[in-house]
Amino acid sequence: NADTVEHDEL
Amino acid sequence: MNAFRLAGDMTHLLSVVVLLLKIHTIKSCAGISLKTQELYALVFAARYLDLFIHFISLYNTVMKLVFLASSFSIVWYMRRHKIVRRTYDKDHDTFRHHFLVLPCLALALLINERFTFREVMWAFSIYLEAVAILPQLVLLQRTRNIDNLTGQYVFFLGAYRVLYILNWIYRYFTEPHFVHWISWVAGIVQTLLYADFFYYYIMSWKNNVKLELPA
Repeated sequence: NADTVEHDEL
Repeated sequence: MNAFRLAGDMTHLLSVVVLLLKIHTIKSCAGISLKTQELYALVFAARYLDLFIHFISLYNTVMKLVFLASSFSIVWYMRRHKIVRRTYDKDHDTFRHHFLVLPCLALALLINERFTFREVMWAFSIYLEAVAILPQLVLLQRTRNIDNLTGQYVFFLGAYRVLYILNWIYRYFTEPHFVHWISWVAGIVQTLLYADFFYYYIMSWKNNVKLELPA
């Protein structure tokens, strides 16, 4: 999804 | 998830366990900065806004819940618990931590990955985490007898930051699209703040003497 930034860290 | 990231998360978790051990078992928060703990509670609240909206993994969700619950309960213990709060060194914990919050918020409004509420809050949490250790480091400098658990707590927190940098270097070379320069710059600043502490911590460990930071 181009509208969300992936933050997979804590 | 690579080994550096997992090791980083585990040292972060370990730091929280050490602090809870001190507070819950020994019923003491001597040498611990309430200001830093309040900032961490704010950091996690701002960063994990997507907790129930954006699912990444069970591991991720559980860890977020652990960090949220532990940070707020530590603040509760230090403020409200009738035995623990008496051990709080209020007179030396004088860092004006409120003055860190607004500049971080302003910076997040200016520099973010996307100008949305969640992304601004995410950037805010990254900037605030970078400086949240400052009141704790100032308090340590003013503490005559730094006990082992307090020293270990700060050491594990710093180790977590170092391991996260190694994790980013690893991810940079293995994941072509992994570029989060906001967290990198803030993370490097945050880690550098520990440099002085690390030096004295390792020296005290090497020479087998009690940890003391020069004022």
